[in-house]
Amino acid sequence: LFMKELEHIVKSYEAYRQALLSEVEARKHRQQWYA
Amino acid sequence: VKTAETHRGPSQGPHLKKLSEDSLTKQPEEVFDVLEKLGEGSYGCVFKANYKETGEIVAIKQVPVESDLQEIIKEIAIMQQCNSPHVVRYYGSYFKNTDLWIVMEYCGAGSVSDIIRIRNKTLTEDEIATIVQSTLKGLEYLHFMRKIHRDIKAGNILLNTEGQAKLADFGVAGQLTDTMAKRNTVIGTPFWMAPEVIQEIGYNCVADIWTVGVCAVSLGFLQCLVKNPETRATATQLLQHKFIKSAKPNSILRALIADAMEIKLKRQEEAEQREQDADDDDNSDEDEVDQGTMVRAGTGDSGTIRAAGSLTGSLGSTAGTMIEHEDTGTLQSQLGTMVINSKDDDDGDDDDEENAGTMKRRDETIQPAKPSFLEYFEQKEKEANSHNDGGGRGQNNADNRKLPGEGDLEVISTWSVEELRGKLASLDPQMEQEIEEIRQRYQAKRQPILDAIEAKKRRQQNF
Repeated sequence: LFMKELEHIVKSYEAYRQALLSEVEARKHRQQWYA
Repeated sequence: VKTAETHRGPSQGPHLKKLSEDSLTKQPEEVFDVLEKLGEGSYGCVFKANYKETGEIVAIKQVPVESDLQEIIKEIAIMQQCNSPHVVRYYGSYFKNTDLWIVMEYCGAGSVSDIIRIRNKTLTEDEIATIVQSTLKGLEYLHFMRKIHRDIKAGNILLNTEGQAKLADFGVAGQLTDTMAKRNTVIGTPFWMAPEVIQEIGYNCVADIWTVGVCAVSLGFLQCLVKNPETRATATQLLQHKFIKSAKPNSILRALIADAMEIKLKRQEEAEQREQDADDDDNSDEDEVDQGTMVRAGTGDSGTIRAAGSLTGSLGSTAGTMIEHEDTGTLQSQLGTMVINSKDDDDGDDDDEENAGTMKRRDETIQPAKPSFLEYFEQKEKEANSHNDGGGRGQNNADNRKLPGEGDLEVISTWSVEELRGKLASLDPQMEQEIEEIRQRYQAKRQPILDAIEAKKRRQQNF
């Protein structure tokens, strides 16, 4: 159960990190495009 | 389900007090004819047997010596000290090869929970009043002896064929002494446990009265369920209650017992017939002589096995460890007796079993269904939760943290780049903190189990 919960936490954070990174990338692209 | 661990048959002939000296020196198979298997518990099997010397029927529990004998020894000691028509009697014990044979009173109708299950019908108020009356008499006696049963429930109340109810299964019972007027060990079957047992604030005999109350809750016999143990009635006081005083004699249970026994017999016969048919099919290719021999032998053996199978049929799946059952979802469907010995049990308890910190689930006491009042409370809880949950974020428990739910990631697009970078930077420490929190949570769960294992190892070495 511990490992399952641990895995879940790591996966959630990983998904969240990817979402944040994608958003940062998207903003960069948008800024470049506007520039 | 404690499937009729001890049974008592028709009371024809003199009531056996204990086995004769002569009988106790012989090999058990010379003294008894083992007739059939009655059921199986976590400690071994229970058989119905004929005591050759007097022709009386007894129940024999066969326990492998390598199993946890402490609990069995305690059960024997408690039964041995009791002399009441409302408590199953102990007649004597034998060591036979690797088994301990415990000879006890036989109750022909089995446990009250068996009867309910077999008939698929709950009891009438009259029937319950009669059974609760005998139960209270048994408890009045036990409490007078300063013993606490700690696991009163329908599965541990046995009926003989005359309708007399008797308390059984003293595996988790406790003794109060002059130096210890209260106990702390958390013992019992979760839904039946008194609040003071769960709270580990110390409890005494009236903890048993709460469990009687849970048994009778559907009848509104609520005097048992007074949360404050100081003001909760005693068995003696409850015997004066109108509901109990007006209880009808044991004879009103005869119809119910006859009905249950008839259904049981019919099912047994049907199962035997099915088995015979299956054997006939299996052997259809063989020659006739072999066929006859095999069918007879197979039927004889399997009849016994099947009987036990049917008795234990509702035990559910193989029990897991307590760790699994800490998951509340699992616990709700498996109501086994639970023994959690509090680590800080400083009550002067001289009981090795309890000091050893054992934590157990006992398969044989698993009940198939949860009490309906709990379903009611759960429903209420669900309703309350759905209210509180209002804007539900679509997160499960494990995900109940600082992160937005999976469906709420669009919130990200509303943040500035600065905020996004800030979130990214704090992500790792946040994750580490969460991991540390769950690690601590699991460690807190794991520690008592490790302590219990360690204590058990020590005890086994001593033994």
